Formats: sequence, structure tokens, C-alpha cells
Amino acid sequence: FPVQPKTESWNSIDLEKVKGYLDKFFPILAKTQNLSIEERIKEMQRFFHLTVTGKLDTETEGIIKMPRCGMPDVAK
Amino acid sequence: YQTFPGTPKWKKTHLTYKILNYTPDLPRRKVDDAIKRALMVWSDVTPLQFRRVHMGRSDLEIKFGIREHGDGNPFDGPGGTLAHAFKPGPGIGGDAHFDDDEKWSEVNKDINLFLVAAHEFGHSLGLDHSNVHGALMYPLYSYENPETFKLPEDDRRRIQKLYGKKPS
Repeated sequence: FPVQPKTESWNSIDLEKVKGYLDKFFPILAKTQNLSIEERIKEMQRFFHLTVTGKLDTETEGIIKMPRCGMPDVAK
Repeated sequence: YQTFPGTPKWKKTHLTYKILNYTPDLPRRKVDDAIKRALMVWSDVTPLQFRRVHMGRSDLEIKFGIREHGDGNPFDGPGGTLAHAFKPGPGIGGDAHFDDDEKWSEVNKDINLFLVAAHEFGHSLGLDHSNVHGALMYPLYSYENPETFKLPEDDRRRIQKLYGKKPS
């Protein structure tokens, strides 16, 4: 069987924090949606015009750390 | 760009606002002035008019709070989330809340109250976030001189799509 790609070891921001950020600002809008964390990171990277990698690279991590408005970025 | 689904907007152009409390970071009159100028960002380009009230309910209720502050949407301490606001509607609709774990300021060293308030009032009037860099409704905070602030084209076009232009 193909070896499953090892999930990238997350940078200093832990996976929980990334998930919390995505849940708050890029909420999954339909119960039927079952997106992987990589897919959800891609959605955020598209919104902020970042390179769409699905990985928590440095520029993506930088965005997550920036002060911001508490409203979601995708309309429910 | 997006507006809230169904594009909730106020069905009237004369809106009232009330400042429920103050941050200890700034003199009250500086808070009053920042809020007033932030509302003018939107009334300058639409038929909307804002009147401050001190008693009773108002359309836009403005308050400072930390962590859980009564709306089930807790703030997160210093940094991170600075403020949030609710789309047009009755009750909490239109209200704007500011995280008092931030250091609010009038100059650029800390978080500028005028800039954040102008953004939040965009939500109070029915705008959602924009992904246009430089737009006022872009979700990430970045400082610019409030003295020379001019509403970016993306925001002006979106708010006038909701409420029309300011009558000449």
C-alpha cells in the first residue's frame, strides 16, 4: 500500500490553534462537508492570496498570528 | 467580495448609537471622537445619518469588554481578535464590541480605535469581510494615519450598493 504521507509536523502553532482559527474564521458551512485540515488551510490561503499549499508554511502561520477582526471571513 | 447572505441592511437611514462604557486606555472625549469619526466614514458616502443617544435602546450599541462579555462570543486576551460587530437587525444587531485586553490608542503605537471602529461599523451596516488588500473591510488589522484616512474604493462601492450614494 502507498505509504500515507506523514502529516507535516506542525510549526510552533499547534494543530489545535490552527483548527480553532479555521473554525472561527473559515467555518465549515454545511454538515455534509467533510474537509481535511489541508483543504481548509487551502481555503484560507486562497482568501488571503497566499500560495495555496494546504500546509502551515511560514506566511500562513504569519497571517494566523496577526491581530484582526473577530468576524468570520466566509459568510455563513 | 461578499455581503452577509440575504444582505441584511437597515431599512432606515437615520440610525442611533449609544456608547455603553469606556476603555481606561483613552480619555472619554477621545473615545467619543473616534466613534463619531468612524461613523462619519460611512455617513460621508451614503444617505445614512447617525445620532448619539444616552438613554434607552439604540440601533448600534458600543461597548468594551474582555473574554466572555455577554454575547457568547468571548474575546481572547491581548492580540488575536480585536473586536467584533453584529449585522443589522433588532436587539444585538448592529452592536459593536471592542476587546479591552487590547491597548487602545489614538496614535500608531497601539491598536487604533478609530480604524477598528470604522471597520466594525461596516459590519454593523451589513458588510462582510473583503479579501481586497487595503480595503477597510479586510479582516487583518494594519495601521495607517487616521488623520489622512480615506475610505477605499472597494468599501465605498460596497456600502453604496447597499444604501446608495449620499444625496448631493
